[in-house]
Amino acid sequence: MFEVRLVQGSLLKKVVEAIRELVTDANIDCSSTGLSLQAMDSSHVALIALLLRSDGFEHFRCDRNVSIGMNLANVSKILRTAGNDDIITLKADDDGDLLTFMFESPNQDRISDIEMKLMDIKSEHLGIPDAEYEAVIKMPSQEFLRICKDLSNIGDTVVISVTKEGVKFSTRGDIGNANIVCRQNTTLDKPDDSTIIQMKEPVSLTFALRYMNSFTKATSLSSSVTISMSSDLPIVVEYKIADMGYLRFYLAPKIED
Amino acid sequence: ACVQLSITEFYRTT
Repeated sequence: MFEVRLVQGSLLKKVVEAIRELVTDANIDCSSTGLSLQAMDSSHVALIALLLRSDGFEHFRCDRNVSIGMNLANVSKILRTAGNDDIITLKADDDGDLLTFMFESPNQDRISDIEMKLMDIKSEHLGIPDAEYEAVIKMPSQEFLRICKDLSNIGDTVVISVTKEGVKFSTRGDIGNANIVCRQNTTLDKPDDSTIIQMKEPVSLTFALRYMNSFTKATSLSSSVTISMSSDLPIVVEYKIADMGYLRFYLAPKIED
Repeated sequence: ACVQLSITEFYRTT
């Protein structure tokens, strides 16, 4: 038996909206630890890792480890019928091929349930070792969204360079070049507005802006975003999910031919 | 020109 109840159902809606552009089908792995999901985009350029810890749910029952295979476009269609303030319950029998979504309005005057057919998905699972990154940037997620969107008007790729001076986002295109520099800025009364740059080594990497823009679909999950970079590793763009876990996007760099 | 690397070049399949 698998049954979990999430009071802040809007979190689930936001997570699915944030990843459905990159991933069509995915397994949600359920264990006593919580719900997790790992999936690559169809080109194997980006990887998504989601964790929702069990203690963030009002009720969490998972008798044995199960993988629930689902089409994210269908999950999105179903979750769109839930109100933003609804409490969401997910349940599945051990041997069943259906996942039941139950949506309860806050004052319990409307309760809906929708059964969704599950899929058998074979997915490649990658082991991502913990790494010490050369540079870690924490900045307002809205600012990162704006930078990615603005640079997309000029070019297709972004060079992210971290130095003592700050973090520079650069692009070049047919109409010209653009650079945006963000400096460390610790706004003590509003920690969510601050930009914090921790750098062990200067690092500069090139990425496809199309993917970066897709990651920023997660902006509503968190007021800040953490970007981790090392010269020989994919970039990690992480949105914390309040008291529950995280949504991380890994993106392989582009290199000079 | 830049070549796009794949995520599977960095992490091992478990």
